[in-house]
Amino acid sequence: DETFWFDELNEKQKPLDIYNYAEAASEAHMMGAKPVNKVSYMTKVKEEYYETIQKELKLAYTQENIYDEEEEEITESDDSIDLLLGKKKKKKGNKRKKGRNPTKDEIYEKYSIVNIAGSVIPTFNPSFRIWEYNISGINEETSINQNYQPWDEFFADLEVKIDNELSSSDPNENSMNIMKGKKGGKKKPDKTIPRRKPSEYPLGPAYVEQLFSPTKFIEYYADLDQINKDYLSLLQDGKDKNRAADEAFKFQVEYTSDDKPYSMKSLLVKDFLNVAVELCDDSTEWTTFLDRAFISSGYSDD
Amino acid sequence: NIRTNSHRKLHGRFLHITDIHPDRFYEENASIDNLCHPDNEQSKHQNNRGKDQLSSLAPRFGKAMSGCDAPVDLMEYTLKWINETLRDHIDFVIWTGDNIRHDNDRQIPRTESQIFEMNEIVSGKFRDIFENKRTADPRDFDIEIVPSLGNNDVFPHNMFSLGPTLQTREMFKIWDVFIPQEQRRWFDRGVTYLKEVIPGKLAVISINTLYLYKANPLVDNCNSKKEPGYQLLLWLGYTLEELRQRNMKVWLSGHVPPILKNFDKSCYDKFTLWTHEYRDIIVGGVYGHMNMDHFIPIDGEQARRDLETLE
Repeated sequence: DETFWFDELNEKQKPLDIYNYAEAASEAHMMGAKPVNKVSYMTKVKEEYYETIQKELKLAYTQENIYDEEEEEITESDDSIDLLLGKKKKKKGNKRKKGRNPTKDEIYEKYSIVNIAGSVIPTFNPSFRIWEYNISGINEETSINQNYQPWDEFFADLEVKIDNELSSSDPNENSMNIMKGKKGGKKKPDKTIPRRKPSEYPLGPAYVEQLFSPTKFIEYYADLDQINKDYLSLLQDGKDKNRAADEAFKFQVEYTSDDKPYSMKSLLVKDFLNVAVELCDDSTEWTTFLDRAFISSGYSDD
Repeated sequence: NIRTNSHRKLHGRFLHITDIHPDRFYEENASIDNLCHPDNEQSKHQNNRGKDQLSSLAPRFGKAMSGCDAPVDLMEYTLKWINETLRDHIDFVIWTGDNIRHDNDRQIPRTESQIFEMNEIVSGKFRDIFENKRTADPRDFDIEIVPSLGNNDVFPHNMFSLGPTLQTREMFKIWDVFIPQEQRRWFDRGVTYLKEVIPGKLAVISINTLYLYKANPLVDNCNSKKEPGYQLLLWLGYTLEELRQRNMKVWLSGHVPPILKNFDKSCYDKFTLWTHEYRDIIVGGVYGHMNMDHFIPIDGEQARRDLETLE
């Protein structure tokens, strides 16, 4: 029986799953240790994410430039405005279909940004962030719609909906039945996969400047070496521990999102993607980016 | 605030703070090699070596890149600085977890009660700073706080199952004043909730990312209804749709960042796709865990292609 149990367990846990879990668990453990290989990690981020975006956006730019040139040629060679517009439209349509590469606006739209923060624990220096966001016109927005059901009713209904959903057949079981050739009927849609955004909903504050769009951030940090030095020096000057601590301890601005060398005028998705491209193109900017990632601690992989 | 019928001025700013990791065993002048924990013989020996050895001793406010957790003083002075300098200039606080030391000292392994206790202490400090001191209502805050669960806030670390469990109940007790009352039942199941930080207009969703996290041994994927991640994504979908219907915007927040390195692939693809398809209302996502300040763009169209291929 024991052998059977073990075989079954092995079958369930493929080696790859175990490896994935072990790797993730080891990485989680390392979070509490001295930082190692963090420059390598950041280089991977650059190679796997930023450089992909760089390639996509450069292709889109090139394509759009070719486009503009074609349009200019048409303008120069034709006198008839009606004909010109007709030709332009035709050319534009053909090019878009033929190229199949997304435009830069389409690229901006398919991405979301995961903002990963510096910590208070001094893995590097302690830090936190203040985000600023657009509140202009907040009072002009339509007042709160009272017609919606109160949140308590919504969440009570939601629990019932989820329980009903969970008690119906499993999408995986359906797939298994189909694979095994059993009659399982039509596979139910997996409700954890969203439908495409209906086109009538405009892009939100992450993509187009509007109410609640993030506009700027301020990264604060505590220079621990300096603080500890100042503290000891104040103690030597005869101050008591509490007073010395009060005077020595302070956070200061490490940088803001609009600081050079890769200043961001706003914090829309396109601004982050453009910074990603800049970081690939400019080694000085990348060095600054790394310094900020490690909260001005001077960390390197050596 | 509809509940308290009070008004406050908006500043257009919020604070995101994460991974405080206060360590009550951190001791000034203990050996850094001993994780800044007291080791009587070693500490005595090193203290006798004189000032030239000061660099290997734990300073009062912590040492960057030493591998030590945060001294309690670092937490205290950080929150004090925030209270004195920023409190009156922000609208809400997103606080993304890990409020207890790492489990990295074999001589003093963490216990479940220590984890709850420290979480309670830190939670109390946030409450003290941001509560409305002019009222006796413990749920009335000048500045709303939205905490989320870190992988070190659970015992054993990384491991967290679907509730109701002792741990989900404890977390509810600790965060009682931060969690909207109508969501306590769901919180007890999933430690995920929604908070309106500007009523009727802007919300923050606190996501229990441990249900999507590769390093949680109780998570296999997000495809089966038995999986906690599947249930979380169901909740997320319905909730995002409700926010869309109400014409509200929302920030996503959580401890473990939703990137491929951290999330199970099916959980990553589905989560990324929700983020993408609700791009009309999602303002952004803020996370902690990795201790490094950076950003990662995630591709919603790629996530859909990968899911369709799998299908």
